[in-house]
Amino acid sequence: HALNIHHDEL
Amino acid sequence: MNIFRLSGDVCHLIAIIILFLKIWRSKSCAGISGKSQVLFALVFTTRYLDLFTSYISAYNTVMKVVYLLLAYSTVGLIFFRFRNSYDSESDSFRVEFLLVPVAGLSFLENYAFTPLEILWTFSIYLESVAILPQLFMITKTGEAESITAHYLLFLGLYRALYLANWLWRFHTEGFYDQIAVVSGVVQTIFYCDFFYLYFTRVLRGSGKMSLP
Repeated sequence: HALNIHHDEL
Repeated sequence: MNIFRLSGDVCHLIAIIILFLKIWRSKSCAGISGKSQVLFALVFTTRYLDLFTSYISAYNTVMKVVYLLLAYSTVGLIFFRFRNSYDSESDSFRVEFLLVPVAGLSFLENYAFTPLEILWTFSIYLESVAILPQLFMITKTGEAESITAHYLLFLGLYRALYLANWLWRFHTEGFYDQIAVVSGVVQTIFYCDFFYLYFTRVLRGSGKMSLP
């Protein structure tokens, strides 16, 4: 978890 | 996507729909905490700002939009359409006691110090405590209609299934979202007492859930 954080969960 | 995650999302959706239909059909929001519903609308709003910045999947986009629409519709029913039935006297939880610490914590403990990330973190922390005004209201009035109890059951199921989802993802992908998991565990703990009451009273009882 540094750059480009991708939160795919709802 | 795994079966726990999918069924968790579906339970979340069912919970929101149960609540919306209950208010819509009975033309009353008696026993429902408007404050909890405003907090949930705020949770979705601050979390789903990434609708504008990143595309993940059609499923992801559709679910986010549906959650947002239903959350705001429910708030609209409580505070506008059926506001005469809103029991503001019993809905007396002081939400600033939740919002201030949650906002503070999201500035201190986040993945990146950017507006979108801080708001995402805020939404995760806020969701873990957003049901407290509703639970407080039930404690205060001493009972909940069974349909309100079903709503809370499905919200609780959603939480429990997300925990299973995170265990699954950790074992299969090594994926571990610390902020979401810690907040999720805290949130699920709030439902434990309620689960006990639900199974001992609603399922065996007369339809209403009374507190001891």
